[in-house]
Amino acid sequence: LKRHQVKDEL
Amino acid sequence: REAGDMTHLFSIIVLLLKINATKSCSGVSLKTQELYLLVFVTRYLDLFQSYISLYNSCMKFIFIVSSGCIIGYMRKHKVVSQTYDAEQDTFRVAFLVWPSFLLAAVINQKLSVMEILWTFSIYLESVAILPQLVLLQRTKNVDNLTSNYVFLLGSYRGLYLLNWIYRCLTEEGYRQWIVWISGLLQTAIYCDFFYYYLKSWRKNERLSLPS
Repeated sequence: LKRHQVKDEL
Repeated sequence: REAGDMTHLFSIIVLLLKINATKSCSGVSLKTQELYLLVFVTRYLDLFQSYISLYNSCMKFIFIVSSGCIIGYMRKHKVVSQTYDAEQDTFRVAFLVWPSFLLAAVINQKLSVMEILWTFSIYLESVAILPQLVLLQRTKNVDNLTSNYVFLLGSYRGLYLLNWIYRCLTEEGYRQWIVWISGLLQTAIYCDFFYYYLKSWRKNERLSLPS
């Protein structure tokens, strides 16, 4: 999974 | 983003302080608080499933617990619950919840339960403040802590807009249209409030919104 596809914001 | 997360956190602290110190929740919309709890619960379903960072997990946990806490105060606390303006807080939340859900079922990135609920939480968050804004408009002499709460909460998504612009420029392939458009709408809803908040702040007066 690429970094931007991860839901890393709240 | 950090500034956005912090204003979000501060907004909750300010609200909890107001309720706890004054033992009053007048001017606070229970409907908005319940919508926020629904937003957090449906968005952070992945809390135990996918791990991003300790920071993210802690914040998710804090957001869920604190909104539950505020609702508990407003519904169950024997002193605080007496001060809730139930007759004024009459926004029909079904008009926000169902359209958000239907939109999430139609416009999403992946047809799965988790993804639809996550998208629903994004759509619902963008309009969750409306019952609170309507209540503020009906309340004459809004107290400072309540208006500060709404200001901090509005600033949070506004600061996220800056974060998105920055990430879009610096990270290749960083696109999230659903979140961006919802965030833009969310921030736009506050514009009118910001205008009157800053005006009353400059004049050193209590906020009162024109009806």
